[in-house]
Amino acid sequence: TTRTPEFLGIAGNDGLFPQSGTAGDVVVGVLDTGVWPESRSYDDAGLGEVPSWWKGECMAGTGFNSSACNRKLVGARFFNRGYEAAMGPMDTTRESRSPRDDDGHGTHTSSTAAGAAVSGASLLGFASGTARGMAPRARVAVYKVCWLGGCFSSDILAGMDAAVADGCGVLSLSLGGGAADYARDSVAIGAFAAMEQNVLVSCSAGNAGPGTSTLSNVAPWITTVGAGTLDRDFPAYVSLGNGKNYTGVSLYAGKALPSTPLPIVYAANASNSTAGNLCMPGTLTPEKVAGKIVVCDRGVSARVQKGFVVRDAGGAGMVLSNTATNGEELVADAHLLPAAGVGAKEGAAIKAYVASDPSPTATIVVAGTQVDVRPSPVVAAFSSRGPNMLTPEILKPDIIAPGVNILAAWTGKAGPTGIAADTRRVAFNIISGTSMSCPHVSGLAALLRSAHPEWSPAAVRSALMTTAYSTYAGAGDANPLLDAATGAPATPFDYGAGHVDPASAVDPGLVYDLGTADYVDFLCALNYTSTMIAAVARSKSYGCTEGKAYSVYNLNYPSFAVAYSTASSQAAESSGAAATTVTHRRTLTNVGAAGTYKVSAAAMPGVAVAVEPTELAFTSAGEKKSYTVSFTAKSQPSGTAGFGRLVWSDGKHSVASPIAFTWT
Amino acid sequence: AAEERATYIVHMAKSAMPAEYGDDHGEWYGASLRSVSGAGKMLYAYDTVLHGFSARLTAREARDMAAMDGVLAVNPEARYELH
Repeated sequence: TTRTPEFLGIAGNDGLFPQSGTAGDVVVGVLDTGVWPESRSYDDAGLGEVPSWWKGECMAGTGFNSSACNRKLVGARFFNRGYEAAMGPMDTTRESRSPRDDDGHGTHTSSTAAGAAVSGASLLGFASGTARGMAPRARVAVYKVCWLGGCFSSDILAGMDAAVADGCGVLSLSLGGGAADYARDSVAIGAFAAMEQNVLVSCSAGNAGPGTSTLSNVAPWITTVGAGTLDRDFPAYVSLGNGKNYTGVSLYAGKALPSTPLPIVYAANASNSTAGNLCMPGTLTPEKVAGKIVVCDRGVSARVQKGFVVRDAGGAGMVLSNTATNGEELVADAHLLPAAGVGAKEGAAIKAYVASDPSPTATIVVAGTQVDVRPSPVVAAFSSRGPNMLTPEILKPDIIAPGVNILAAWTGKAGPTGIAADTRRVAFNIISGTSMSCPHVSGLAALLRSAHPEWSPAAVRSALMTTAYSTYAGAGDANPLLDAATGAPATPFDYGAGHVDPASAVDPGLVYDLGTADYVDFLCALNYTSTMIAAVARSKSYGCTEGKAYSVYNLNYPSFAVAYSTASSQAAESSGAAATTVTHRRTLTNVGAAGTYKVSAAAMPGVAVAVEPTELAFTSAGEKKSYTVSFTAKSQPSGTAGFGRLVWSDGKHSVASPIAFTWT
Repeated sequence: AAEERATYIVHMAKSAMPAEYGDDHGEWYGASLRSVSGAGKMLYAYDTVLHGFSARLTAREARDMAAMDGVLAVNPEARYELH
């Protein structure tokens, strides 16, 4: 990617992550739509021999030779049986029965995680620079489990089975399904076994935001990644006949519109459809849009498809307006006609002008790439949000990472919009989604595993979480990260522990470690039967101890979620209790030098926080110390939510955890 | 409709494998599949992230499979989407 290494503070900082010998040689396994091996992002110049423990393969198939792999792309497999059993034989004119990426998504995510540095990268001149993965010296192995018709769980499990057996140290899955219980969620089941075999699994949180409880991949043994913006934009200006100017976003790189304003029309008034405002295929009346700029609303169909609909109807340009749901989020698309995406407020103002002026006119000026944009990061409107609907006592997402307008490598089989009519071919493309933020974290996890091969997957995730930031630099708590959907401050339900900060994560001081037995205890706390536990944990040797009191609150998670029940709090108080207290137990492991850590804790008004002990003195690396934290509150109306923060500090390291309170 | 087949993920308890199969889980999985379905087609056998297999079964065959000794769970296949 371009810009994110600088934004994350890891550009030119290879010294930050010393690769400790071959144990530091990490393979990132990417389960996605495959790979375009000819991309320069898979150059292997300067990489040593493939480690001897690596068991991956380069599977030949349609249009893909086994010689396509090298010391960077060390493995490529494809899994199509589930897909073809469910959907019938694939259309080989559109899909390759091989690891070849016909879509672009898998090339984008795998190169984001660990692509080699490629100078002079850009999308039609936009976002130019040196594109490189988060872990440019890590290896990549791709497991094609997603096809044009979707990603089927029998294929995903086969891909995960192979990836772990091959020796991947990190798995990256930018895909999700409905919120099935852990015992019925194939990704959660595969990830449990991966974790047990010392593999970190990083997954996208989903793009169903900004609605609440819209997360995917919430299993506590998975690192769940939301999306935020970068300090880069692609501004475009919509100038109206009334002299007003509105700023939007555009990646249009073709012939500019004439400087003389053109007529502008709202799609709803140029259509014979009741949903004409959405610029869906076949809904625009050509004679009403020919030569004009058309205002369309986002929703239902893909943003890029709307551009084609306007172009095919003879429109000269498009203004694509956000709805209230997307708020002021500006996601850029490589439209084939002059187009600008605008926020909800700007869109409303433009539509009001069009409705009020008898001969409304406008023009669109594309301004190219702008960096050092502030404020950034902002939580992406589309990024799925908590609370965690499966287990409210586990705060998700874990962290956010760059996921808006990310440039990375692309397939040679599809154009930048991915629409069949787009015959352009590009080496790099700019797309958005938690699919893009997930591989950022996968690559950063590979960097950390390379620097600290002794760290467990949970320790790596803990380091990324407790060093994440949730306020703008140097602004202290007064300036929390903003939410693009509202323009208001975001919360831990939006960003989890905050935005990833890899330069700090490499030296976190203390970590919250977790192993298989801890997660089995967690499942016991959820009252899983031994059969359900065996299905998730692949073995009947794990079980719950009769009579033992299990609590989700004892899972040694690097963040806190306190789920009060309004009814039980009220019942307790009506029988004389002063308030309700929930107690969490945590254990910190020292991964740094000796030091004495003191705790500070803050919570929403009405909640008292008591930590015991308030000081932890570590004398050696690997030493573990435990503490309890009690949250005491009177009952609140159902639906109430609030937040807090708990930090252990030795003056050099800040081991920070968000706290979320809910009453239901 | 009763004969319509769909893909199911079958989780097996490795510890319950009969001794006669030795170390060959694949054979045990195959025999288990054949015992409930003459026409069921195995898609994959898994051994690293789960013990079991995926196969095309009718709903009745899936129920029969779930009732078999050594079977921990029979989950219908799900479709996931790219984010």
